[in-house]
Amino acid sequence: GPIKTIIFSQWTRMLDLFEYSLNQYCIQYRRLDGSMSLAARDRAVREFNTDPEVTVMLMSLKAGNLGLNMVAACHVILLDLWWNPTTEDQAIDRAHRIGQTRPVTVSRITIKDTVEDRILALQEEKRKMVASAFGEDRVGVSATRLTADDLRYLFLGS
Amino acid sequence: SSKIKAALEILLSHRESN
Repeated sequence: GPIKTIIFSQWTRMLDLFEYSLNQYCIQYRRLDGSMSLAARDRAVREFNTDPEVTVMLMSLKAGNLGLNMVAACHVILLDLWWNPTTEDQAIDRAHRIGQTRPVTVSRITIKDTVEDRILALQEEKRKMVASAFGEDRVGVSATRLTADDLRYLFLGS
Repeated sequence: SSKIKAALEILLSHRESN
């Protein structure tokens, strides 16, 4: 099948901006965000998975991070970062899951010298923490909650 | 925005190789 791409953002306004560019380049896409009805979401996913002309799916990180099977896509682009890396991983797993036969590429687009550098560092810390003590409840909780120290780090630096 | 430009470049490069 054709190479298809899922594009994630946590802001629907960012998806709006992206739609404008896709229209300019005449690239066919579907969209999935929390404001849509269940029927509209189903239709968007089905058309993305089956229509060869539709090569891009614009998804909000929150609406599209669990359950959906979108192995028609083998390319994932994240337009912005989420401080908890597991949320991003769940989003990427829409394409990288059982049934996928092609290698999946993931691109994270970040802007240098902004708070995003620190979000990347924070993600790395969370990954290390989960990896070092997998299965322990207290660590599990601290890995999924943004602490005061985390916030201080994000906005003020170390 | 620079992010949209970067994402479109990735998208279009895949489209060409396709």
